[in-house]
Amino acid sequence: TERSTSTFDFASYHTIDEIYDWMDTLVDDHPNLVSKIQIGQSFENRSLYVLKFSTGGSNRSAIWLDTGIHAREWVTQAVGVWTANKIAKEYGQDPSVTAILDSMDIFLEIITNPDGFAFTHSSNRLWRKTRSINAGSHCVGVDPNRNWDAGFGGSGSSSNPCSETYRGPYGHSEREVKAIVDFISDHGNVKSVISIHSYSQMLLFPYGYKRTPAPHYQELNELAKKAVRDLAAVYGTKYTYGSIVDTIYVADGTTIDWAYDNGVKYSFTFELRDTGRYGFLLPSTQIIPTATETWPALLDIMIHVLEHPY
Amino acid sequence: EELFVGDQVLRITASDEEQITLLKVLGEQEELQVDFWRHPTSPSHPVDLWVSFSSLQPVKTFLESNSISYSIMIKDVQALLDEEKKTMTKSRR
Repeated sequence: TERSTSTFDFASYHTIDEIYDWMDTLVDDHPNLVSKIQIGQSFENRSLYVLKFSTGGSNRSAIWLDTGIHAREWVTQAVGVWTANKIAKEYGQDPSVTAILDSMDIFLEIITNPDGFAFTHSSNRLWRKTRSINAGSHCVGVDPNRNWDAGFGGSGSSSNPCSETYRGPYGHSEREVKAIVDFISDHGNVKSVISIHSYSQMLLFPYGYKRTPAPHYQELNELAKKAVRDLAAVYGTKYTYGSIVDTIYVADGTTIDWAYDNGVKYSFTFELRDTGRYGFLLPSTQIIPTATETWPALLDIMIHVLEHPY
Repeated sequence: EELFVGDQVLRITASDEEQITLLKVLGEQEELQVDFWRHPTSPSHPVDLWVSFSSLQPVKTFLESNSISYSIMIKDVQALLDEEKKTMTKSRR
């Protein structure tokens, strides 16, 4: 039967192959808006695919979204799929989405850690890291959210390859991380990076590697406050918000600290639901509610980026 | 495929900074198979700890002997994974 995005079950978890196939149908269904680009290959040589949403122009200001950098956080890849479909469907329908895409591009990497994700399906559902080999250790993998060259190597990450927060041998050692670094650096016009994790219901912004407030702290805090308020308005899911270091703990080498230190002002991390029952094993029945409540918060940030060029 | 039969996830509530420190020490015990799903950061934040079945007894003894309160968030991790897999298969059909 002809594949179509309308037969895809957004309320279920899927394998990497099913998601990569679905990405192709999304491109087929929206040829004038969506394209698929490959930004590199993972350690085990899986393609790193990014969906590009663009209505033309060249090197427009852009928004980067990524999900699934921690493999076991399955609700995030699933929310990534739903959000990609929502963006494509709403262009030309929703005034906000239309305004955003008439001026900016959106890049969405749904499976940011494909080796780890494949491993959660085949061998260990609780795997978090990449699957790179660590010289001199029997332990595999690096925490891709401690591998960025921003405060790299501090106390908010581990030097032990067996730790879940192992930083890796050096900043950007992981191909999955380096590919994004190169893409954003080469693009040169990315104005917002939004990295989606789970769980604990938080909306975070820089810094994680130092206690010094970010220069744009006030603006980021106000925007986060509005976003979590609009998120809670959907189903009442309560988020906390603030800088990483104030809200959770010291974390070194994170995606959004690197982005912020490299000029991307509007850098945020979402920690999606769970309210404290399932953790990483959120039932698939909660995929669509989670995506639906996250959408207005994402829109808040993207509209703010559109209305505050810099 | 790694199985998690009998493994549990404990939701721990530290009452003060001393208990937060004790939890961090617990997490560093190499002989225990534990993983913080939510890290010990401050008494105002819950801590979620995955504990393998073989480590359940020593971990619970440690918590109780230090009067650190906890509840069982996930009673059997594998049961939840089996449910997840069943749901995926059904959806695929």
